[in-house]
Amino acid sequence: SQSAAIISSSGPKRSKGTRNPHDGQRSSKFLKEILASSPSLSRREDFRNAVVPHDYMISIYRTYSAAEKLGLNASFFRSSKSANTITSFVDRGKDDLLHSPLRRQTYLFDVSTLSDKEELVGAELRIFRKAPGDFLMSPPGLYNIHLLSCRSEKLLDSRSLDVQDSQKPGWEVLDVWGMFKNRHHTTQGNQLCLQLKGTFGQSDSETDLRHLGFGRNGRPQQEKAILVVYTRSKKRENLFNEMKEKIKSRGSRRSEEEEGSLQFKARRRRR
Amino acid sequence: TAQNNRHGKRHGKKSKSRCSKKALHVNFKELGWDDWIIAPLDYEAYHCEGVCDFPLRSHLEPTNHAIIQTLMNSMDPNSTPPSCCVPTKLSPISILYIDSGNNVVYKQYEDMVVEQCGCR
Repeated sequence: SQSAAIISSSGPKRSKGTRNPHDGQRSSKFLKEILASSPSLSRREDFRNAVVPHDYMISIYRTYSAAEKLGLNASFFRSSKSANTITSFVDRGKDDLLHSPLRRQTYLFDVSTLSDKEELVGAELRIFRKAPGDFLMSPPGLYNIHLLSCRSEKLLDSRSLDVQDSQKPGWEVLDVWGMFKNRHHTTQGNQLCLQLKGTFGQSDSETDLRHLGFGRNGRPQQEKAILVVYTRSKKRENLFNEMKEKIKSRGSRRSEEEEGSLQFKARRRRR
Repeated sequence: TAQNNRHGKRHGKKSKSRCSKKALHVNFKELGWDDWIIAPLDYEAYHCEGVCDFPLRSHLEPTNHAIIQTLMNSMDPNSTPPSCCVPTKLSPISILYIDSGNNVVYKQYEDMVVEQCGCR
């Protein structure tokens, strides 16, 4: 609140100097927008409750902020890939065909908020594999999971799984950095699409992914797959950019809601 | 001239403190930013406060310009203002937040904590 008071009172006075005369007005206007856009406490809590951070993101934050307090630079960590921004996108894909075998699973991510100005330095898909309750349905042995690009069906990464041995649930991490290198070729609009398939031993026949513990039904938010993208911004970011984006998205949400309500009223009138 | 006491401080006239780092506790919840910042909800940012008067101490790492400006100010305060007490070294903090697409983002924001103040 202290800095807010300084900006609003000194803004118009500063405009007498050599600076852009609109700077002060713009910042005080922006400040008004910030204050006006601050939702009530209950709405804020609703908003916060709607987004549940994955444990992986919380552990990243805890590790790097602890390192900062010790004077270590987070970029020294191998896992950070020298990135200063790590974004998690939650999977929007759904498993349908409840009763048929799940041969392929599509993972969809809305990556529209990724900026072209930032340098991409790494990307991985983290999929939670439940302990398969009905693993006895699968013959014992080594299984392979393969991650493909939906569009080109190009193999991005693969991993071996011994279903009998690995009874503990856990996260499978697959490297999708190869796909991001040519992002404009692999994304459809703002959607990034990945496909998972499982095979048994040396055979090419695709197995039911539910038997391997990848079924999506009944999963809480925390167990949904995430796409983790590591980026490095060259220029110094300022916090107000984040606030501006928030205001823009709130504004568009509000206009969508208003538009929806107008359409409903028109429909009712017609009826 | 004011006589120095045993701590090297002057008696008599009310003296302004020299440029140094002071506490500034930032509470994102009070700013209303807790709807998009997940963690931390508060942190110690510090701020710089105090006067940059002649003679400037070396730990304030003055620029040559600040030295000249301070000298000019000491000779004629009406013609030249004193140099400014500002942050000269800042450090980053980690922030976990929700972006406009409702994605959870970890970002290391530069220049969030004042480490050192100086005269510029």
